[in-house]
Amino acid sequence: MNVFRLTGDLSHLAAIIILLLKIWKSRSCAGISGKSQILFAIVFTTRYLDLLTSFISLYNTSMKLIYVGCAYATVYLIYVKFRATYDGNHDSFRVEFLIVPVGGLAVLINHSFAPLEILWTFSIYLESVAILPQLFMISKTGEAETITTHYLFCLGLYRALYLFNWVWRFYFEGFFDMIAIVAGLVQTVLYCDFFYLYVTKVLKGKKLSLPA
Amino acid sequence: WQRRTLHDEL
Repeated sequence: MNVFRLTGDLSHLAAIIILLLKIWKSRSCAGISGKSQILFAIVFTTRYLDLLTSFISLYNTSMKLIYVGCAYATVYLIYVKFRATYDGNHDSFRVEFLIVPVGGLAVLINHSFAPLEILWTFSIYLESVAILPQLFMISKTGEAETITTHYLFCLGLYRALYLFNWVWRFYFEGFFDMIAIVAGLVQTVLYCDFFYLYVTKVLKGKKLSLPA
Repeated sequence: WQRRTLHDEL
């Protein structure tokens, strides 16, 4: 555990909680891609199946349980409790275009050809692109609520901090996981455009809106 | 690259 890893995890947790609270307090999930949230629920479910097979630390186990629990709570709020506010027409990204290639890639490129390992690999690849429906939705509507951009920023920050974590672990522990690193790089790159808009608009007090 | 099946990160 190093400072990048810890702050990365906390940033990830902050993102998840921000989104949950935003939906809960406003009683609305307008502007939120339910598809991205379903993908994240799938990501956590397939990755954390090792909760049943291996124990790493109390921190590790409790964080996993919190992430999974919050992911399903978010999906529940969007598709059940506040379904009437869900903007399905704008959430039109075709997720099968993500899930099918990602599944194929996980079967082809993995650390070992075992069911749990393939599911872990699948979750790593899927996480790297799971935000695309949300970014697609923003590009379609041309704007995002400020609180939604804070959520996205925390999520992107978590990924960037994990990159620093891997540099650290490579130098000090000789550890590197090529699959996680490549997928993490891809995921971070996807946020770059958003980071730019966040810094140039949201941090200056403006709402995030895209030119028509 | 290392063959690992114990993933200690989140």
